Amino acid sequence: GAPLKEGEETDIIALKNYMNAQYFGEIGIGTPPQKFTVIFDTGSSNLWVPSSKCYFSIACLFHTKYKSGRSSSYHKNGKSASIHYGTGAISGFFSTDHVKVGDLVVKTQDFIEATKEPSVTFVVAKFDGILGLGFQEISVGNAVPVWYNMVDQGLIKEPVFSFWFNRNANDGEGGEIVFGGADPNHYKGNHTYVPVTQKGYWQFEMGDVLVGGQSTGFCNGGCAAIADSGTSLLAGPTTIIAEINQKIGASGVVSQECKAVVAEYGQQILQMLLAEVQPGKICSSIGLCTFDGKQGVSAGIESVVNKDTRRSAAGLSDAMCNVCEMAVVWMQNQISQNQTQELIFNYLNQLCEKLPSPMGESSVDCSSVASMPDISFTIGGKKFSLKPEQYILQVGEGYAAQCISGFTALDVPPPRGPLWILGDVFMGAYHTVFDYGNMRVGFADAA
Amino acid sequence: LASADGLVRIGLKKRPIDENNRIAARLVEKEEGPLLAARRYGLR
Repeated sequence: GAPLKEGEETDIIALKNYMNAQYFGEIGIGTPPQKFTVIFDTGSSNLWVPSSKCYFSIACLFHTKYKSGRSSSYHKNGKSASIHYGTGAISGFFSTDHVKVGDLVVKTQDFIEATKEPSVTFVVAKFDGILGLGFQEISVGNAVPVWYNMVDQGLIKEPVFSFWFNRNANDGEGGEIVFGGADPNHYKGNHTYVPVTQKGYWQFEMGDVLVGGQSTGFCNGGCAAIADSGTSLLAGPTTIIAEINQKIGASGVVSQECKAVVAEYGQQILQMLLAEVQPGKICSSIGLCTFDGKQGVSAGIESVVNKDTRRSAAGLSDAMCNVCEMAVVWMQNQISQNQTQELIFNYLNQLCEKLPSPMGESSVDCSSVASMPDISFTIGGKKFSLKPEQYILQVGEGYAAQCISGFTALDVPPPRGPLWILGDVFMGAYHTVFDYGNMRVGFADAA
Repeated sequence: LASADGLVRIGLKKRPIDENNRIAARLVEKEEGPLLAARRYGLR
């Protein structure tokens, strides 16, 4: 409830995991240009690179540093800045200089010279900095993003940029970002466009998510989604990720809270669903959540997981409310498939065991990839499917091969959520157009 | 780079996911885990 300070309202950025970011490009800053490898990140809006004045962060030892004294186009700004990412933070000060992107020169661009990069993320990162392609609304210090200046300075034909990620592991080419339009060589058919619903991020409305053609239910009424080139995996609500994990055999984290809710309240939830009680009111009716008219919120009650040692930790009771709401969705789905009571409870217990750790990775059996289901996302009324070979990432070769699910859990409560982050795993399959002029995002099959 | 069609193309490099990065990612998860877990349940 405390008021947010500048930059803190960008709590979605705080959930990004740059550790897994896979695609980088090169830019130049200053005159003559000093080269930096950056992530072109549609999920943030600032440009930052390490500063030559970064003395005490190990990360700075391993990366190229900007030397303002060597640039004839440098202008001092000096305003301090800090950005908090989930996987680390950077802080420093603003400077102004020319930025070379391809053969375009964006003049008088404000950017952050990072003087502190304390997190392990940036020590091992293969990139020097980040070039944000999001909107100014989420820009720390309200700095004008590079992309805005590109448009304002008339450097490109159309206010559009597009991404193509090359998913062909045997091909040396990593991908391409195109400013000013889209390269027809990199997509097939027409793009399906959806309007940007929350300016700041490239956020749009998404519908149901299907596993093997079957609805998961949770996003039937709509979920928000952000197209984010700076995130590697696909992140979405735990309710759905657990269902996906169950179908693809991904190992998750056993949740005691989940099993306790199924054991103690499962029968009650089932009876209420069969009696057609409004699903959103069930968890509050049994005392695990408080109903606020739209959704359940934690009642802050005591846990009954262990009756001998009753605890009143708010975190645990929140978890119970959360798990209860997931159980309702799962059960609704099972009832709609006419499953027996026994099968429903078996399935729920299986899902409890497949609960993913937040923003963590899940392993799967490489030999089962071929039999895993397609997973589809409904965008603009059209189904965008991912085949297992598109959503499973392989690390290593032969006997040393390990397979990782491209899905990870991320729960953002309303009104911002439920939210999906469509990272490189999705953008690798679908060529993505970011249309700034018409405030829309478009997807077409990648070529 | 810019071409006759007026588009500005920037080639991207791809870094494969390797074991070192996975270990580093786990370290980060450990470092940030409680915060992320809290966010997972809607706590600020």
